[in-house]
Amino acid sequence: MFEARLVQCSMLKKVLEAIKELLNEATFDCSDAGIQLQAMDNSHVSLVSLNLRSDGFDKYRCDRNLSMGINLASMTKIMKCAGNDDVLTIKAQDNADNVMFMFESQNQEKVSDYDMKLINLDQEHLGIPETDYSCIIKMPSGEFARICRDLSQFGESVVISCTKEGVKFSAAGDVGAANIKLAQTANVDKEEEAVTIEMQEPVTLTFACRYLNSFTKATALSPQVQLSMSADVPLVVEYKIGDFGHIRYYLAPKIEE
Amino acid sequence: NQTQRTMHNYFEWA
Repeated sequence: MFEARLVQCSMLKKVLEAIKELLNEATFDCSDAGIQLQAMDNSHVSLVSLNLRSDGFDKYRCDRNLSMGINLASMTKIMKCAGNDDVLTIKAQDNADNVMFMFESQNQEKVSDYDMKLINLDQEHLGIPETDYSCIIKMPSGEFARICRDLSQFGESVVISCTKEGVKFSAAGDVGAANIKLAQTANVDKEEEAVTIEMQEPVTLTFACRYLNSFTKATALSPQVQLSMSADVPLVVEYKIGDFGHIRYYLAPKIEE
Repeated sequence: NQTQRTMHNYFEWA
């Protein structure tokens, strides 16, 4: 038996928004520790890794490990039926071929349940080694989304260049060239507005804009985003999810032949 | 000329 209760179901709506542009379907692996998901986009250029710890839920029970293969378009249809303030309960029997989503209004006067068929998906995962990154940049997530959106007008690729002075995002194409430089913030009232850089070695890498733009669909999950970079390894774009855990996106760089 | 790498250039199946 699997059962997870979430008082504010808006979190799951935001998670779904954050993954459905990159993934058509995904396996949600449920265990005592929580819910995890790892999946690559169709072209295998990027990878999504989601971790929602069990202690973040208002109630969580998972008697046996359960892998739920879910069509994300179907799940989106169901989650659209929930109000943002509804209380969500997800339930599945062991070895079930369906999962139930129940939405209760705050005053408990309206209760809806939706039964969704599960699908069989390949269960293969990639092993991601622990990496000490040369540069770790933290910045407001809204600022990162804005930069990705603005630069995608100028080219298909963004060059991210990090030194101890700051981080530079550049794009070039038919229109011309664009450069956006962010320095570390000296003083900020709110931690979430800060730009901070931890640098061991300067790094410059090139990435496809359209994936970065897809990652920014997670902006609503966290006021800050963390970019981790080392020479010739995938970029990691991480959004913390409150008391639950995180969503991480890995993106393979473009390299000069 | 730039080539787009994939996850498989960096990570192995677990």
